[in-house]
Amino acid sequence: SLRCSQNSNLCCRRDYYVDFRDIGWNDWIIKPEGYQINYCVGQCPLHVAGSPGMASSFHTAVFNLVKANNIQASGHSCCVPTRRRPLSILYFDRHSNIVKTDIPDMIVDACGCS
Amino acid sequence: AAAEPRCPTCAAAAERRLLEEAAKRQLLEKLRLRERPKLIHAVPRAAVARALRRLQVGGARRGPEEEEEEEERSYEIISFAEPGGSPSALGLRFQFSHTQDQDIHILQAQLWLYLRVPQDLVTSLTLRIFLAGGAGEVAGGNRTLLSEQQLSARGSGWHSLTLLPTLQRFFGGEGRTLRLELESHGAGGDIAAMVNASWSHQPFLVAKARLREPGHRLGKR
Repeated sequence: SLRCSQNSNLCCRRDYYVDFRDIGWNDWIIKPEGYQINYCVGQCPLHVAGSPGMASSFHTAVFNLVKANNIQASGHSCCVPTRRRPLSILYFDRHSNIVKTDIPDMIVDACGCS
Repeated sequence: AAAEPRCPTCAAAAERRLLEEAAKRQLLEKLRLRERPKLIHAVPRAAVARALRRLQVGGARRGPEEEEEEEERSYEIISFAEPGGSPSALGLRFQFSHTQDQDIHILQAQLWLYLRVPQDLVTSLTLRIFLAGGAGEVAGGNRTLLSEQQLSARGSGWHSLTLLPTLQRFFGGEGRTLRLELESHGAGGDIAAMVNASWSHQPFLVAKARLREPGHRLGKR
């Protein structure tokens, strides 16, 4: 997947790090000190529909469907997360118990066109 | 946030505020919290560090079979004891907050006690651990014997006691306040005196639990 840069408006992953001190939550979240709230943004013109999919065959399949069904070129697919990972977190609950858990699918690692 | 022409940096500040609000919402939603916890009392950093060391020791890696149960969430919880109400036995109270519809399965549970024992003395105790009943239960009220364990201590130090499997019943019910009572027998001395002598090392419970969210379809792969 592409990380967003200035000279492309194609579907990409925009990185953003939230520091828990900046939002005043570092008193109850023990670890980590913040996390990447990345998100997907950008255009998905038809010729990139399904890329970078899980496998190049996925892109080919989607592209053939587009041609076979003569979908209007104006159509667009969506720029969505294609791979995410968990966030391990250690925090105090309201009874000052310490809780450690993994939050699944919390961090966007890669984006792609649906 | 469209950047106003006269203030290009406003867009960055607006984006930052937007993302910070999104991060707060996402964290609370994923942790199933309605709002951020307001801590009732601060836990001494030394106690946190000490308890976390126990968590690392006890927190076994997940086995391959557990990877399959990814749909369930595994939690590790450290709960610091508040003094209980029983004069004769050592009364410990732990507060938990879990919603009724969560199906909690306790995998491991240890109670850690710091016993203050004179340096040159080797003491041997027979400890009985009870699950005390409803609110304000006095010693000897309706209690369930969780376990009876031998404990020998040479000098002061930390000792762990296993609390399964009866504790599962507490978490399976509506319990939110766990009351334990410890009584000691034998020539080794009084457990309440040994533990209360150093409340700076307050007892704590380390539990490893697996939690199934309500209405969760468990896909066996």
